[in-house]
Amino acid sequence: MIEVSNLSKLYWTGLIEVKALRDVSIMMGDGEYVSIMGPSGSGKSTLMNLLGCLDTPSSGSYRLDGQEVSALNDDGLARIRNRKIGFVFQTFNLLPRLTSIANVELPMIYSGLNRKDRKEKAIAALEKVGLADRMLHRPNELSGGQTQRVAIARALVNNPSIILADEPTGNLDRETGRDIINLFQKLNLEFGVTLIIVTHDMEVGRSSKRLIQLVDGRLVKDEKVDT
Amino acid sequence: MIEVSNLSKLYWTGLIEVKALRDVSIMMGDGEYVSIMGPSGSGKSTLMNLLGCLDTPSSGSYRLDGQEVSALNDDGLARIRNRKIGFVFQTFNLLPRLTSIANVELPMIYSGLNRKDRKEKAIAALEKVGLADRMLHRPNELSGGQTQRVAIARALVNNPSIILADEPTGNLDRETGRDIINLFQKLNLEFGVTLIIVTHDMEVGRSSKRLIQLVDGRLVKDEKVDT
Ligand SMILES: Nc1ncnc2c1ncn2[C@@H]1O[C@H](COP(=O)(O)OP(=O)(O)OP(=O)(O)O)[C@@H](O)[C@H]1O
Ligand SMILES: Nc1ncnc2c1ncn2[C@@H]1O[C@H](COP(=O)(O)OP(=O)(O)OP(=O)(O)O)[C@@H](O)[C@H]1O
Ligand SMILES: [Mg+2]
Ligand SMILES: [Mg+2]
Repeated sequence: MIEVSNLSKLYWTGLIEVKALRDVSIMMGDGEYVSIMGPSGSGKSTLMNLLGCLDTPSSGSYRLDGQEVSALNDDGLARIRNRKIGFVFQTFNLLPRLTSIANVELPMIYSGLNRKDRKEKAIAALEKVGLADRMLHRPNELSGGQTQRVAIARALVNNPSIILADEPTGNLDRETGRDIINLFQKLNLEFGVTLIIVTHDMEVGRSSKRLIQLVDGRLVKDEKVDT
Repeated sequence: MIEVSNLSKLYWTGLIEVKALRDVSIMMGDGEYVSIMGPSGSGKSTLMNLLGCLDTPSSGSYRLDGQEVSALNDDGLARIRNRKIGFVFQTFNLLPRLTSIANVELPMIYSGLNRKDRKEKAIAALEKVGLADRMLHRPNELSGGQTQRVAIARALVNNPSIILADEPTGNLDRETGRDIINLFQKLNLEFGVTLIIVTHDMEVGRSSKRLIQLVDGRLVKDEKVDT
């Protein structure tokens, strides 16, 4: 359950204030499948960082499963992120010195699983994105789309109840992109995972159930997708 | 004039050999406008790095304006890159501690221009990609698509005769992506700049004059685009 109310985020660069998000309000139930679209610089990643508990708002309220997130300290935020949320970053954010499999294992470090189980789950996640044969490659030994898919595998490996994916197909060819979207849809339909996907791709937007549009930091549209 | 003959690139990860490019041969005249497409991992960025003199092949020949590039040392490669080529990286590769304007000025450091002229040209390049109002922002203060556009501005600023752009619209909404492609087309039509663009976007591919397809490191198709 996601309840966002009048959420705003301001940045200061020198003396200039950038209103990245302005009074955004959204209600989302469990198991929803929402895509967020809008022009470059309209605030999509900023909103994702707030939803993903990676940052706190300048004003407004964000309740996740009844808990007010903007009131939490760093430890509280970290705990929610680890337990509930799988995040695919727009710029992948893999650790450059670790192999693919080590990068995918990372979210499980505090899960209490032993080494063998973490390894099995990491391999299974890499297989889901078609990269089991690249598990020993480091990020600089992977193509752009392969790096993106390792980031996706890492987001799935802890079986999160919410997946936040910031442009997960931006570096993928059409066919690989469709495989990834089918994978996400399967998680949503079979396991009730809540999906929030930022995308520039109309095809990805149309495969979701609800479409939210941002322009200049404001929410300008929030509609069901007609199938 | 680009003459690629039986170009191959092998990578070694541990004991495993990855044939990233296999016997690729291409001839390109000045002022051509070519797009390169193909599945994730098919060798597009590898080919771009070889064409951009950022790397040397494992075998085969690459002659740029009559000069055998694979025979050059690092200094020779650096000189060609600086004089002739503007490169837009798939992962932008901006310097994180520099502002947008400083990042865009970087290629001009060895051009002999004074500080005032470099600054003017950098601002003009940022205006072309719609980001003059972000010139003092650093990369972590920019959206994904803004970072991509700063990388594009940096590639243009030295007026190169060849632009190599590796997925230049991957993080841009449709409209901003079209602005960028129009900008590239203008450079090609008005100034005869040779354009080589890797893309996953059919619309970008269709706006070029020639389409090359890679699959598994091989060139499988090389055709004119019917308009
Ligand atoms: N740390 C920061 N400091 C200052 N300004 C910032 C910062 N982060 C983002 N911005 C600005 O806030 C605005 C929104 O950025 P955001 O990354 O949310 O856009 P976006 O919708 O994800 O764009 P894109 O589609 O290009 O990825 C942009 O204009 C950007 O320049
Ligand atoms: N430094 C490296 N060491 C080992 N393997 C590498 C290295 N760089 C690339 N590869 C491998 O070479 C192949 C081609 O990579 P390349 O980056 O050229 O693909 P691409 O066509 O650009 O893919 P994408 O569309 O995903 O960006 C991939 O299978 C990749 O894993
Ligand atoms: Mg973004
Ligand atoms: Mg690539």
